Amino acid sequence: MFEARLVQGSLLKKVMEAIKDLLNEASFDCAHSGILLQAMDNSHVSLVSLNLRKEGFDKYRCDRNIVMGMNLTSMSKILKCASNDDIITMKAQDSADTVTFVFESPNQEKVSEYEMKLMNLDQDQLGIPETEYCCIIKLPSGEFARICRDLSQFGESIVISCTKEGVKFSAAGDIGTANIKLAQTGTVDKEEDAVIVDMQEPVTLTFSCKYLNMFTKATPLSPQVCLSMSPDVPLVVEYKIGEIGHIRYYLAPRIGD
Amino acid sequence: QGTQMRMESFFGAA
Repeated sequence: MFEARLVQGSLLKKVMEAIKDLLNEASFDCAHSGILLQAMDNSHVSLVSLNLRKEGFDKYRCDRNIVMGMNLTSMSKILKCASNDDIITMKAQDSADTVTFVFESPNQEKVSEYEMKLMNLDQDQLGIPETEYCCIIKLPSGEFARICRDLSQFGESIVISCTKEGVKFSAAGDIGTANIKLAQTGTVDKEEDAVIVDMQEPVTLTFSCKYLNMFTKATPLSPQVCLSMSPDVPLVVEYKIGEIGHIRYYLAPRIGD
Repeated sequence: QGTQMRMESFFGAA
């Protein structure tokens, strides 16, 4: 028996919005410690890694490890039927071919149940090595989304350049060029408003705008985003998911001319 | 604007 109950059901709705444009389907690996999902987009340019710890749920039970292959378009349709203040429970029998979503209104007056067929997915799992990154940049997630959106007007790529002075985002195309520099902030009232740059070595890498913009669908999950970069390795874009876990997007760089 | 690399170039099979 697998059962995971989340009083703050809106978090699950936001997680779905954050992955459904990038992935058509994905396996949810449910284990005693929590739920993991790792999947590449169709083009294998990016990878999504989602981690929801058991401690973050209001009730969590997983007697045996189960892998639930889900069509994310279908799952998204179902989660759209949940109100933002609904309590969401996911449950499945040990060797079931369906998963059930239960939505309870806060006053328990309305209870909706949706059963969805599971899929057998044969997805390639990649081993993500532990990496010490040269540059770790924390910035407000809304600011990052704004920068990606604004620079998308200029070209297909965004160059992210991190030095000890701060971080620079640039794009170039037919209409001209754009450069946005963010300096490390001094003291701020709220920690989430800060721009913090932790740099060992300066790094400059080029990434696809299209994917960066898809990652920013996770913005409602967290006021802050963390970018980790090292030369010639994928960028990591991480959003915390409340007290439950995190979503990490890995994006392979564009290399050469 | 460069060659788009793929994830397999960096991360091997688990």
